[in-house]
Amino acid sequence: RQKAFREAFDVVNQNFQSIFAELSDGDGYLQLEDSQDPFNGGLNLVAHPKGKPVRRLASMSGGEKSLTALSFIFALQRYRPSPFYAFDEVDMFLDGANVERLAKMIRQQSQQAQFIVVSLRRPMIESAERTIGVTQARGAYTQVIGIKLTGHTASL
Amino acid sequence: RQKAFREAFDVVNQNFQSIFAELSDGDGYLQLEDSQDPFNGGLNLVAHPKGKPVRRLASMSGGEKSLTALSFIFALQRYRPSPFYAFDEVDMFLDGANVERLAKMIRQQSQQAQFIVVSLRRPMIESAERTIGVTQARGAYTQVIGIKLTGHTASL
Amino acid sequence: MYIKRVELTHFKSFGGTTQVPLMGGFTVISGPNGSGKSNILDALLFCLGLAGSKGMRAERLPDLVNQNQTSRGRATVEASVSVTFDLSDELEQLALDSSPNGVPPHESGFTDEQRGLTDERLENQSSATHRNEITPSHSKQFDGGLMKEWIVTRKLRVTQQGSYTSTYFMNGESCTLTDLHQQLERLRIYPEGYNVVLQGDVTGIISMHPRERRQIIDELA
Amino acid sequence: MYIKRVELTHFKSFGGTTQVPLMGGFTVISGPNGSGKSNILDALLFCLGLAGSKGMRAERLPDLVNQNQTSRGRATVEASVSVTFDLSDELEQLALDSSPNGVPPHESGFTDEQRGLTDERLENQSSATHRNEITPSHSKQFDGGLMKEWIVTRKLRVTQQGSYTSTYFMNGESCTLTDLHQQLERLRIYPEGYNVVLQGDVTGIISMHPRERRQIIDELA
Ligand SMILES: Nc1ncnc2c1ncn2[C@@H]1O[C@H](COP(=O)(O)OP(=O)(O)OP(=O)(O)O)[C@@H](O)[C@H]1O
Ligand SMILES: Nc1ncnc2c1ncn2[C@@H]1O[C@H](COP(=O)(O)OP(=O)(O)OP(=O)(O)O)[C@@H](O)[C@H]1O
Ligand SMILES: [Mg+2]
Ligand SMILES: [Mg+2]
Repeated sequence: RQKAFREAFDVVNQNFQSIFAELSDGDGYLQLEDSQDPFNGGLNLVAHPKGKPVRRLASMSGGEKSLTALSFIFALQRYRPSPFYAFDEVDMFLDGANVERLAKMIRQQSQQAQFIVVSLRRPMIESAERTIGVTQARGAYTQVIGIKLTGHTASL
Repeated sequence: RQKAFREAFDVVNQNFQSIFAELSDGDGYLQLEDSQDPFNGGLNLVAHPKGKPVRRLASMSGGEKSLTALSFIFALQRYRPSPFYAFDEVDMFLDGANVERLAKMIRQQSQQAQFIVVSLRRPMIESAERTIGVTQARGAYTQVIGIKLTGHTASL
Repeated sequence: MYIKRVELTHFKSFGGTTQVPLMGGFTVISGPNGSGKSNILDALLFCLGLAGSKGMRAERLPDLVNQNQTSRGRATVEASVSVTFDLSDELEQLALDSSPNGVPPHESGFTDEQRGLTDERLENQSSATHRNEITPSHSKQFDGGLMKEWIVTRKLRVTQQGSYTSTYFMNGESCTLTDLHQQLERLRIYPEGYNVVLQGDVTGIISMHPRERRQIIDELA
Repeated sequence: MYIKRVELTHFKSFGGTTQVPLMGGFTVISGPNGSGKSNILDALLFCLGLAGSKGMRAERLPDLVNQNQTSRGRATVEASVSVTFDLSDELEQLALDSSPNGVPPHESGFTDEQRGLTDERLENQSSATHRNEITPSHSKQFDGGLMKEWIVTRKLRVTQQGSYTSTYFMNGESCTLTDLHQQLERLRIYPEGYNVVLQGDVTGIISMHPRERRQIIDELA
């Protein structure tokens, strides 16, 4: 069981390092609290966004925390992909440039899995292959409209 | 003491109703759990954004919750203003149209108090009287630049 | 594989029956505040049994039924969600995985043990050659080459007094939540999976306890 | 009144001494992720003693000192923040409030009791005519017509071993946190005030307990 964990940990760690570098333009890696006996301790994320010196996770900014958390999720995905990923406004803390980076990475990862992403941010909408529009008129029910980025709108 | 509370409650309630109507285009009011003996119960917010039927607060959407919470804060402000308000990304859940509504209301309320608002959203930046730009170059410290909306930039 | 359709009936802000057609790859859902975007994700969680009522912003399951249904004073109201998975690639993938020389299992006549199947996710896999050995409900799941679509449905019935029942179905046959979770596991969909991130939760991985974080890797290993 | 300047020295991502000039009305602070925007609000909370270290995303106060200071291996490092309030309007306002016929107190010679001052926030108000009756530190605060600016400073010193001291100052004179909070209350700035909403906290009012929410009105009444 330790061996299986070790293998998983090493792969996810490697994934995390390269994904973090791409999303946060910095260095990050996973660290076991007890490397001799992993099950005796927990798992820490060490993050240096933009090459900043190491600091406790809690003191990172909202945007930095989001990118670090998402790097971890993508690192897990590359190791054991789920068939679909559903993200609800995971870009809410990100500045425009970081929304673009995240959108590019999702576009890349979406070759291996389905991504359904709720977002209000333009760079995210523009990177998707298609958009589903949702509205609710006063006193009415939710309506759904499928919009393809070719500009072709289909109502359902 | 009950009398002082009653008076405060009535004023804040009235404020909340008109502010909520403006921000959420709907009806909202404050409700005491025990109207005979207020101190025996708590205070509920009843919110019908866009005239939707009443529902528990928890089931509101992220944007609806934000506007309801901000309406309460502004209602308190009109009753007992603080000299300054500092908001950090309170618009993170709001769609573009609602960021505009909120920005207009802050502009209005800023005649009675100082508002310092951290935001990444364009309609908020465009409604402010001035913007302070903050940046941190790689390996350097935070730098602050004051930018007036007349396009005049001053570094500090 | 991917989800190709979610159908919502009387679920939260969706009145009547609404189809949300989806495709593989990268789809964005957008629209004004309060329009129902997050409710679509709640529908996925509801149908696949991946979260409790609080995880869908409801105090109890009956809160999930569209308000108009409930207020019409009918004796019993019902809400349901169906999720249709497109399996055409997955089948071929599962078939290939189970055979060391790349020949699909139902064409080679070997038993799973002979093929050296060790992945426990495949041990329930039925195939045309083994149908007799496997329980009827399984034989309908993931039949080699025969099933391109897999539909999961969940119905919630609420009586006027407020009591309720919830029933799961796979391809129209009722099943237990445990059955459903077993099948979902074979597709790598887990209740504690990190593939669904709800509104406001993205930084949760940062604030969680280190041991909890390590367990995420345990479960995948 | 309004905050006209925040000066940060070795505080979080601010090295050296940095001025943030502010004006009344509506100011937006913007910039890329991780640049230091929220740190400016943390500086306000730090200086005015409005939050504990966790409320500023630090495990303990020493974490607030700029990393470069700490890593230079000096025996003792120091971080400080000063907040300058512009009081020119407030004074006139306070003066008017305390006098039923609108005449500023220091011009009328009546005692506070004679003026029917009941607002407990004004009971510490010193004015030129009363200076002898009031403790020295108060006589420097809000003197009728004499003080247009009020500067609050907080210094944090951390030794190499990691122990630390924090000192508050009002207009250059050291004071206790209680003194500071008393003065801030007169300006309607409270530690549990809802005038500061930190990143991610805006929906807190929705998820809080109803009794807690009622107490907010209690405190203002
Ligand atoms: N049982 C129900 N019946 C009718 N409407 C409901 C029910 N449950 C929730 N709603 C409504 O659904 C709306 C919330 O929808 P949802 O959370 O999906 O919005 P959203 O599009 O995600 O918005 P945001 O961008 O603000 O997050 C609320 O207005 C709520 O009143
Ligand atoms: N003691 C310290 N010394 C140096 N840098 C620090 C210290 N404490 C925090 N920081 C840095 O400050 C940065 C966070 O700044 P802040 O939270 O103000 O960013 P922000 O501009 O609000 O970003 P966002 O838009 O993502 O919320 C982090 O990168 C963190 O490393
Ligand atoms: Mg939502
Ligand atoms: Mg921030």
